[in-house]
Amino acid sequence: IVGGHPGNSPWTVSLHNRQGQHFCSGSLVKEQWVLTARQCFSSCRAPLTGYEVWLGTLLQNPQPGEPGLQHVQVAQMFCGPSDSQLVLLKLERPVTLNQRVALICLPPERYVVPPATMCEIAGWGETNGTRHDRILNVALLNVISNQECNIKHRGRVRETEMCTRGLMAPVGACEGDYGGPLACFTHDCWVLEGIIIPNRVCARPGWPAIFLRVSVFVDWIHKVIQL
Amino acid sequence: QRSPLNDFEVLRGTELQHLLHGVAGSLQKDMVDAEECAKRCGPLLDCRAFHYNMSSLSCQLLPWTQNSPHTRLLHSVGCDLFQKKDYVRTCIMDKGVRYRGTVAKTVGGLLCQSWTHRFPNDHKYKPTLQNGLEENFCRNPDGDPRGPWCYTTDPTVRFQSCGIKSCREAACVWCNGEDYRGSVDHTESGRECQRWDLQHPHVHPFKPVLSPRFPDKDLNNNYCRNPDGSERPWCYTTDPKLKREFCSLPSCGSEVQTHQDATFHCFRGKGEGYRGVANTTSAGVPCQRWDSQSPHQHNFRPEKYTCKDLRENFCRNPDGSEAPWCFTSRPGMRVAFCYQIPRCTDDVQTVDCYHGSGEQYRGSVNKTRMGVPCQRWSAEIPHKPRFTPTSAPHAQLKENFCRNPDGDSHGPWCYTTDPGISFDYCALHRCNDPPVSILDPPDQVQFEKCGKRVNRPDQWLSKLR
Repeated sequence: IVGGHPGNSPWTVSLHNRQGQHFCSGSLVKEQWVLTARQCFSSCRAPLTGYEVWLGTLLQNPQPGEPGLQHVQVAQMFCGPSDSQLVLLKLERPVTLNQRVALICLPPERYVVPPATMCEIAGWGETNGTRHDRILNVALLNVISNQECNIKHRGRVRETEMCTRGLMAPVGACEGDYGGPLACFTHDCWVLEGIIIPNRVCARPGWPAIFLRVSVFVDWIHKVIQL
Repeated sequence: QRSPLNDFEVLRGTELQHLLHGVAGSLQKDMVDAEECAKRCGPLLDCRAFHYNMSSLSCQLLPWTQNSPHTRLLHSVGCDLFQKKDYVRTCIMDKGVRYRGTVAKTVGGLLCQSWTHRFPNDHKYKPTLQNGLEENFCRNPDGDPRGPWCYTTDPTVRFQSCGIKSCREAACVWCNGEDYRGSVDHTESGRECQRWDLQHPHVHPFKPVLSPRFPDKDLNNNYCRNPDGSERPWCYTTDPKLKREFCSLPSCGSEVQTHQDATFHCFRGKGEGYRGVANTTSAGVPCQRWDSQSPHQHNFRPEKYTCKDLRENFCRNPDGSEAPWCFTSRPGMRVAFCYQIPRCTDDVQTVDCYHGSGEQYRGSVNKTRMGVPCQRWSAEIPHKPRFTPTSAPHAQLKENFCRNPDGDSHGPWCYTTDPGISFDYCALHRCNDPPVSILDPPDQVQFEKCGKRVNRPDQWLSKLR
């Protein structure tokens, strides 16, 4: 996260590959299910041996035995509809919810976040030197309408995507944050409205950032979890 | 400092069973490691292989290999099968004097005469354990420079070479040899290779047994390989004074980057076929030109990696990394991924289209977008369906055709014949009628429940700091 600050996001999980490296983030939507970005995996049938989610920590590479740390093997991967850029990961077993590990709820189907809503991104990714590497950083962003966003992005933003306002200072997600949450505070609750996906440039000053719009695919998420 | 294991090829987690002799071979106990077993088996002429059992630290010497009659390989956790290379390698080193394979036909297609026979061609050879003259297999008892040969069963042709290729010629190198799986185990200076599963005489990060970090690099035995994107296959050497050295292997010819592998606007898999023009990192830092050594020195010279298309400063993946990357123009940041390049979808070519969300689709496409055949709607395996032809008559759930009985907004789908994936969307695309927009929906839905977070005081964070 570029231009963020250390923070707390108990539904943000760290994805570790078989080399034990953090490579992406995800969001805990059910005790045994993590939502993340398709960009994080080389294919829908990538072998998952050795891939884990780590939760309950603020550190990118916590020491074994750190209090509250949980890590669970990824058991299965389900790719979302082709235009979704989404992946659902089923964990080998449910995680334990506590002060450090919490679920984030999903928005109603096709819900459109009103412009100016305050949202937050979180991740352990690249900070471009603006913050503390290796610990969880968060940054606050405001939602703008797709219409406004498409002025700058010249119509490239699709309805399955949503935008946040570009700030003059570089603030935004970057490599290593993909798959993480854009959580919006609505009616006294945090809701997973967007998923961090690669933009052409990280945290580009004055440019709206594009996220994946979760509400368009909530029906698919429920269906996979039920089936 | 060669290891006695260098004369063996290993099959991990494998046991060799002889169908006629139940338990075979002598059991050697308290073997510290497989090298101990190799020391025992190596000099014995009637030992051709051995089992090494890691849990009981024992090994079982075997007078046969997987090429012997009445044997079969079985999967066996905790047991590794080591077989003498001379008996299982299908190519020859030097003139093939040590070849003990089972080829029994000459280069002219003639069947070989058994070495115990004197007819139709008489000769002076007596099969012994030393000369390995066995059955009618090709051998080279006299060091013939043309390699292994045999007397033929054709009285008009006394003997003929068998044309078994040298290991160097048997497998050539495409591109930079990441896929080379040949059996050359010596470097270009003639030094023998160190086994990849040993850490002596040279310690190295490739640990094929302990951590399957390089599952697809075939780092078994001591054969030349290219696991790290070097310009050609290499190995660690058994010479303590020379850590690693390239191997001299013939090229298969000018690289043909098959066009269908090349992608230009997205990257597939790890992006080794990406040939687009993205030239900044995810963070927007411009890439360094590949033909430049500043600000970062490197070995990825375009002329050494002709099939990797290291043109200008485009993002590429010449070494099998996770994704396309480049050296950056920023002195403090050597390399970075170009994750801003979208991934190509895995989907197969769509063969039909549907209107709206496809609830009225009545076509006969019956495979998922990944190409997996659909399960019949009337079947109950591998997935017990929630929708059946009787429970959803409106949807006309015929055979295993793609349908949309639940009005899924993402289109027709089906239960799949893959036990691991209950359902998936189909190899169909939306016809060109514009989808219903969500941005001005009939009504703004509100929330009933939500996720909470205890906005705990900063004591945790401050302690962390």
